[in-house]
Amino acid sequence: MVGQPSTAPLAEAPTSPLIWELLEEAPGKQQKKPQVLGHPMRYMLELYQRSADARGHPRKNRTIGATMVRLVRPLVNVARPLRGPQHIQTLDFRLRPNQVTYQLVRAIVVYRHQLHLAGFHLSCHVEPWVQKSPTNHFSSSEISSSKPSLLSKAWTEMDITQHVQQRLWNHKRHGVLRLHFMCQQQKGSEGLELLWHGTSSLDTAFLLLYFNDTHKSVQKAKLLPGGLEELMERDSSLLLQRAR
Amino acid sequence: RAGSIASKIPGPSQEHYGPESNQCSLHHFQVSFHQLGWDHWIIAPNLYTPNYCKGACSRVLRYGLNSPNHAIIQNLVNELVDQSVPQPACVPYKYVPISILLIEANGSILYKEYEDMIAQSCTCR
Repeated sequence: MVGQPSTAPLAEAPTSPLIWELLEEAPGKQQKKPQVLGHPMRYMLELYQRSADARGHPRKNRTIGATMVRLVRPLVNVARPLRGPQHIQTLDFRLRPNQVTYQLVRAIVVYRHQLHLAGFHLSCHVEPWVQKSPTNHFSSSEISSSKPSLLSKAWTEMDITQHVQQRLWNHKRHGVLRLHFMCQQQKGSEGLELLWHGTSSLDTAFLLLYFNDTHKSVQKAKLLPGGLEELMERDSSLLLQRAR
Repeated sequence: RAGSIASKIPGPSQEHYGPESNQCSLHHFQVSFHQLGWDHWIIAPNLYTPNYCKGACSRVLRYGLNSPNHAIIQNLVNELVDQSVPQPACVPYKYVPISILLIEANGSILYKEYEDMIAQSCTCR
């Protein structure tokens, strides 16, 4: 199977839920570790350090609000210049089919709202892509807040949970969330066209999906209060009576 | 006969029955994800401490092992009725989760809390 590690012990317990998850998520061992550098990795490392200690124990005071967070990077798209001072980069985020056991609780797009390219300062924002729509803007109900990202002052986080849930979340196949990353030069427009050549791999935005596990195992019931162990505390003769 | 066994059950204030080193207990054990063959996609943590339970579940289950009633009965059955019925085994009682940061095959980065990954205490059952 694609992505199945070659470690033999994993194959011995195919019915274990953990093993199935790992088989789905792990890249094949023969593949090199996917290289994810830059701001996405830095963001997730900081998220991890805030949420767990060095031994991997979840911190009691963690504020992550979810048991799983997936950072999705956009598929590479080439920016296309427009007339005037604006440039648009199309960002496609490929979303996995909705797993019944996980509930989406939050979707955040993190993007650079300030960009510096070859001495030019650009202001950027993110908008949804809706086919054949005259006005491609997030409605006030689709976004709840924008705030500076913890990454740096040049980054902003925008909550688009409702937008994702309404349009994409109940699909059973892979869906694509398409956003437009739009930038314009703050002063003048000369040279902007040249700037965007080769910026397809620029680290401009990524998507964060927060999930809670709805299929957690039921908390085990406590031992019956009238159990034998309690009786042993009092008197072994009582135990003798029960055994009879 | 049950009474002769019951009379040997130590209470909470009494000393443990038998040499403690052989009794069912939690053992610290640490592995790296490299040893498990998963280091090509797990970013953090570097080390993982699953621990394990090992030791004898004596015919008299000491107080504090959190053994269910069934384990006590099974011990009696093994002792008094049918020796082919096995004695209870030393296994984990409580677990705690760990958080893992990993890279998926498509380049996405995943933070996930996995339940029941570390044994925290043991029981005979």
